[in-house]
Amino acid sequence: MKQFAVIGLGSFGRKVAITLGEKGAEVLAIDKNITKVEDIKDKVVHAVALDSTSLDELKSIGITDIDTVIIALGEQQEAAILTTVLLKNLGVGEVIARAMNSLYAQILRMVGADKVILIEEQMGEQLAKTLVAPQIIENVPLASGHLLVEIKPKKEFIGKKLSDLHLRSRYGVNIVAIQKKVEEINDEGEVTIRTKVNDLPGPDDKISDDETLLVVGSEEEIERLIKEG
Amino acid sequence: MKQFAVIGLGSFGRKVAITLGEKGAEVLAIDKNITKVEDIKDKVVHAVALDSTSLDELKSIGITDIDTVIIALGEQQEAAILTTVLLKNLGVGEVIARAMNSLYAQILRMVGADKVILIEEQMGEQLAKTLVAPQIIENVPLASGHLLVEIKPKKEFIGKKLSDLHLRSRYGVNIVAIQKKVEEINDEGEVTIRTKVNDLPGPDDKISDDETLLVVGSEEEIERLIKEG
Ligand SMILES: Nc1ncnc2c1ncn2[C@@H]1O[C@H](COP(=O)(O)OP(=O)(O)OP(=O)(O)O)[C@@H](O)[C@H]1O
Ligand SMILES: Nc1ncnc2c1ncn2[C@@H]1O[C@H](COP(=O)(O)OP(=O)(O)OP(=O)(O)O)[C@@H](O)[C@H]1O
Repeated sequence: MKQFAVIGLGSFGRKVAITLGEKGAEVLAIDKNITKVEDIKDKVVHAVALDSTSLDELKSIGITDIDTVIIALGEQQEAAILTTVLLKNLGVGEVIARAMNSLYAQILRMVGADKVILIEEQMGEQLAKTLVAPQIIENVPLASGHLLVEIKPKKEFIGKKLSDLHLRSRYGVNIVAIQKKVEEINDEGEVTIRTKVNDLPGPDDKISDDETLLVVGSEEEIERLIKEG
Repeated sequence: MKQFAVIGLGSFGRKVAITLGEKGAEVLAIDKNITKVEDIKDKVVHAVALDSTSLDELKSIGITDIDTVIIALGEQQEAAILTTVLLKNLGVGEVIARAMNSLYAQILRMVGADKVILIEEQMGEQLAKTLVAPQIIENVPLASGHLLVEIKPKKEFIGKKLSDLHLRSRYGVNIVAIQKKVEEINDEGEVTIRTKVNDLPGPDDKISDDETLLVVGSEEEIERLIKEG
């Protein structure tokens, strides 16, 4: 059973700790501010107030037994650097540190962080990608160059059989699923929208205008599919 | 040709603007600090220094013609609120605002933001998910409950044909692709690692221990596949 600790309960650290707890992981939430510790007590197994830049305080809670420590000190980068070194000296297996910018990312790696996270940069890139290709509802990088995307089919695709579209031979993309939003009435008599997924689409399946396609392909293939398809 | 503007060139806003520019979009980068504006001039089409809480200054750059404005003022939430109202009053189509926390998210929506983004919360959740399921190398929510995941195959799967594993009938998951990392020597004589993707796996394909499976299924199906598979 893997044990986690999160140091720093700002918006990011608190969310990491709570989500880990929700997924059933054993989490130790740490912050020097007792109020932050009190506020999270009902959502995680353990929560303790301590200063992570103090070797004695880290030792006192047996931090060496923790497999992965997430340092979520965004503003306090000096404390993040000190804490990284102390944790690695104490033999903690994996230290993941939030970096404020790429210079701090370099420093944190140099002093031993196994992974660094640049939150603002990563979210900025994710947002820009969703904005620039709105037909691409979901844009997921899979591995070197391959993406999974959810796209709204072009007018020319509507009503046609998948086999007539020749997506694989023409554009080199693989169709993973056809999705459709349907209105349903639940037990309380409320109208809800549910997404039906046909994730084994056959050659005779036709695409209607209220459906979207999930396809896998390289970035070039998908761009071509969207532009020319 | 869709036009974007980004107000606030902190780490997040700057990254949004630059990534939009890299993707070929027309971006107007805005910050009240002239140094931030100067630093981004070579990476975006337009960059201008102005105070986004000033109606006159917004009018002077014809912000009404912009389709989507991203307000990337993370700390300056009062300015974010004022700017949202001014932009909507000026008739800007879509205003996307970064919120510092859920209370500000509520306020920004109330005063007209079409979308709000909670960067720290979203990244916190993403990080926790990758940490809690390391066999799940990539964990992508597709639509209500369906995920695309990349998983390391269990020992029992290695060397078996896909048709013998009955993943679809036993676990209800659809295999999208089999991926393998291969070492290659590039033109400079350096050894590089490239990921080969077989994204039309056939029933007779076997899984080797250096390959990973990309599967689509509901959260429950995938959990069951990982636990019992
Ligand atoms: N040395 C330390 N030991 C333990 N906790 C600390 C230490 N220094 C700061 N903290 C705590 O870390 C938390 C995050 O601090 P920081 O100022 O880095 O926040 P932040 O990066 O702005 O947070 P977020 O962006 O996630 O909202 C605070 O709750 C603070 O009390
Ligand atoms: N009224 C305003 N008009 C234009 N730009 C502004 C205004 N107020 C602040 N800015 C600019 O917005 C940028 C981001 O400011 P803010 O203090 O909100 O940063 P931040 O949220 O901490 O950034 P990040 O987390 O992305 O690094 C700064 O460069 C600042 O000069």
